[in-house]
Amino acid sequence: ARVRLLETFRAVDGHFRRLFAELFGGGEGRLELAGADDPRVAGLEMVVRPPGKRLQHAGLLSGGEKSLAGLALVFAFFLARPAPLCVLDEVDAALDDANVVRFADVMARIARTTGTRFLVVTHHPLTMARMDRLYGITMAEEGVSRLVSVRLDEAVALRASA
Amino acid sequence: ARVRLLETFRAVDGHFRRLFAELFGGGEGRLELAGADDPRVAGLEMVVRPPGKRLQHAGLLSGGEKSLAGLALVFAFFLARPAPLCVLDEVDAALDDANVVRFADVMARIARTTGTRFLVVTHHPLTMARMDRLYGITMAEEGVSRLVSVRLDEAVALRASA
Amino acid sequence: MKFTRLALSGFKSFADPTELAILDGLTGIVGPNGCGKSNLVEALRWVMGEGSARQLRASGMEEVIFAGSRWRPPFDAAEVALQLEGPVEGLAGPGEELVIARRVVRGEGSVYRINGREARARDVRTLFADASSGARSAAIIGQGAIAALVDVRPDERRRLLEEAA
Amino acid sequence: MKFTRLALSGFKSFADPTELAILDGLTGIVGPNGCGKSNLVEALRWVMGEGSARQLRASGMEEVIFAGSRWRPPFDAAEVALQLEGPVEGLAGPGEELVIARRVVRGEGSVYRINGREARARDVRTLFADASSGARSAAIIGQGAIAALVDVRPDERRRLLEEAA
Ligand SMILES: Nc1ncnc2c1ncn2[C@@H]1O[C@H](COP(=O)(O)OP(=O)(O)OP(=O)(O)O)[C@@H](O)[C@H]1O
Ligand SMILES: Nc1ncnc2c1ncn2[C@@H]1O[C@H](COP(=O)(O)OP(=O)(O)OP(=O)(O)O)[C@@H](O)[C@H]1O
Ligand SMILES: [Mg+2]
Ligand SMILES: [Mg+2]
Repeated sequence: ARVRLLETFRAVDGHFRRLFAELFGGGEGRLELAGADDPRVAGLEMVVRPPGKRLQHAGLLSGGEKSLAGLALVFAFFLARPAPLCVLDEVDAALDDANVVRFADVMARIARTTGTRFLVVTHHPLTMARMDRLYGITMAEEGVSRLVSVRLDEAVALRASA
Repeated sequence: ARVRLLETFRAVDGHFRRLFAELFGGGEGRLELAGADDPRVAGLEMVVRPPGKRLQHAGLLSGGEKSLAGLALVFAFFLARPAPLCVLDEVDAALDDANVVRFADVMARIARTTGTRFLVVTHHPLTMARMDRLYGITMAEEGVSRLVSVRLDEAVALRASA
Repeated sequence: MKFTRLALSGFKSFADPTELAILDGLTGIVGPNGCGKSNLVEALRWVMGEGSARQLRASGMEEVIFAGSRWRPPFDAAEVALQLEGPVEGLAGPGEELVIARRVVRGEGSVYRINGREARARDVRTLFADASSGARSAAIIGQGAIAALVDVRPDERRRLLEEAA
Repeated sequence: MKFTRLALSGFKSFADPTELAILDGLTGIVGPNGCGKSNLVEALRWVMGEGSARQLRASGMEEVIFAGSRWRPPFDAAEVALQLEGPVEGLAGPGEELVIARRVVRGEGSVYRINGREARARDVRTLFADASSGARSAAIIGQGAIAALVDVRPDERRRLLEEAA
């Protein structure tokens, strides 16, 4: 079990480093097992440095930067240990347009690579534009949700309805 | 002190009810002092019902609905006890377009009414469009922030730079 | 294992029977604030065996039953069914269909079914957390949870590694 | 009391001296992820007497000193100055200018100044939390904090009421 944990850690770390550089457009990030020799009790640390900046503790990152770093970790797990389903609820809420595009590109590539099916809740038109299909949820009858297939232009309009 | 607390509570509650209806475009919200007779130890409860929905405990609200309810509370305090400065860091991140417009309208009216100065950090073009002026922050030199005055079209473009 | 369909009835704001086909690639779910997007995500979490009402923003598990609207009275029960395609160890061969369902009735607890036969919550959770094969079944990142991965304590983050390993 | 200007030097990512004029009405602050918007908000919180490094996303107060970039070495000190316009009880008459400054040097603590004269942290905090007059000076809602107002415990929310009353 201890060997398996270390193997998994190395696989996840390898993917995390690549994904971090891709999502941030540079910089470097890595994972570390720290605080104990036995990986089963050690802590999983995130060491991150956005492009052009100096290494500092990850808590100092901005809201958008933390979202990206979190996504790099989630996607790293998926590449190391693929799973059939990934559900993301508004993970792009804090991302600016440039980062949303990188996020959507990475997610699309993972879907193709691992065959994982994604359910992506979003308010972001740029994310919507990358989807293979869109479902809209409305409350035409007050207080009651209904699910309908929608096109991209309808989806963007839905954000504005109330 | 106890009388003052009750007075303030009633003033804040009065504003909260009006602001809730305005931000949600309907429904009803109110505040309650509960759990003790002495207001100095009672809890401040939020009772909320979005339009068309039934009364439930506020934890069940959606991310955007909680943001709006939180804003109704913050603004209610400002109307009851005006203060010269209000700083809001991305409070509109979870709001859809219809709610962003209502939020910006309410905020603009409060600024005019109470003379409060607002500093509003935002990624939302609709919020930017309501501002009296815009400052952009860039990192043209990597890792070093610089502040510049920007126009609306420049501000919207800034979201996309990296 | 493949996820192919999610069906809800009376779950939170989804009063009427609703079906979501889960297809290949990227499926977007959109709509205005409060329309039910996170409720849909929680329905999936719930049918997969979520035991904590707090994880569903509720203070008690019965709060996931449709509470009525301005025009409709509250319901007495909520049900969610999840259709899978095998292989699923011990339950379905390759390409074979498997249906997991959960139903909660006011005043009674939750009842789980696997292919129509009553099962324990534990059986459903084991199905989705097949630790022995090292396979993970699903990752669900709730609203507001992604940035928190950076702020959680290192030992909590390590637990994610253990679940994947 | 009126807030009229915020000046930063060496505070977090604001290495070079920066001035923000605080004018009437609504002022928007925009820019890409990680450019420094929340750092600017934290500079205001800091000069007004914030005592908890955790409220500034830091694990120690010295972390607010510019840590260097790819191209520049770290600084030894950070300073923020806030310009106010009176009346401010006991310190400035109507229309009179008042400057609050805070400086932290690596290996030493923070030093506060009111109009250039050294002051205690407590004096600065009292200035901004003038409980006796019932006046509030400022509300600062940090990133991610707005929805939390709905989720906090009722007694915590009541404390907000006390601060305003
Ligand atoms: N048991 C229930 N019965 C009826 N309605 C419910 C029930 N539980 C929650 N709701 C309603 O569901 C709504 C929240 O839905 P949800 O969180 O899915 O919205 P959302 O689409 O994710 O919105 P956002 O974009 O703001 O995150 C709330 O308005 C709440 O009143
Ligand atoms: N002491 C410091 N010296 C240099 N840079 C720092 C220091 N402290 C924090 N930073 C940097 O500041 C950045 C965060 O800035 P900030 O939180 O203000 O971004 P933001 O504009 O609010 O972004 P977002 O839109 O994502 O919320 C981080 O990248 C961090 O590395
Ligand atoms: Mg939601
Ligand atoms: Mg920020």
